[in-house]
Amino acid sequence: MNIFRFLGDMSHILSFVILLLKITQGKSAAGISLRTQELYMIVFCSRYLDLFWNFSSLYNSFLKVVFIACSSAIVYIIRFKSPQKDTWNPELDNFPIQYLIGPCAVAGLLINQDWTPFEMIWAFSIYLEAVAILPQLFLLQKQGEVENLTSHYVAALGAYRGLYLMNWVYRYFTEDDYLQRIVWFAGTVQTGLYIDFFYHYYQSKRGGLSRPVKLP
Amino acid sequence: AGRLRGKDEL
Repeated sequence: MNIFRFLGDMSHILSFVILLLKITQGKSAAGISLRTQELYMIVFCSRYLDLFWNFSSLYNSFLKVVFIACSSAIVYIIRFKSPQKDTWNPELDNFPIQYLIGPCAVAGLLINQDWTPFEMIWAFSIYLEAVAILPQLFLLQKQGEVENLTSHYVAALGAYRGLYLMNWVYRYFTEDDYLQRIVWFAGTVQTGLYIDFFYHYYQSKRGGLSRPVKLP
Repeated sequence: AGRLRGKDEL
């Protein structure tokens, strides 16, 4: 465990807290992509199958359960709970996620670490997480403006991935047998997707005013 | 390391 990874996990938890607060207190899922939340639920449910046989630490296992529970709760609330479910706009949030799931599944089958079923599913979840934010970014693009809390949510997610990149660099230089090409590649792609958002997020927050984040 | 195969990250 190193500080980058710890802060990365805390930032990931923060993103869940922000989103859960927004949809439960704000009673609205406007501006939140249910598609992205569904992809995250698939990512965590598939990646953490090893909960039952891989025990690395209590911290690890506890957060796996937390991430599965939170992502499932978010999907449930936006899909089924009133009044949030009425604030979700299927016309706007209509990114064809099958075009993300399909290629990731093929990639998981072809490029993985060990050719066992779990390794294929695990690799699938790594690739899927890299692109899971796309429906959300498309939704924000369509809306042009980003609601304040939503912008903090996406920023927290971006920070989590950026900190994980630093964690991999740190581990690469401090551990001798640390090699995770799949994770490094997918994580770099994923962090790249946030760069554009961060630029607009920074522009809008720079003035210190809470001007809404404007995407072109 | 063994079964974990480096999957000690979330």
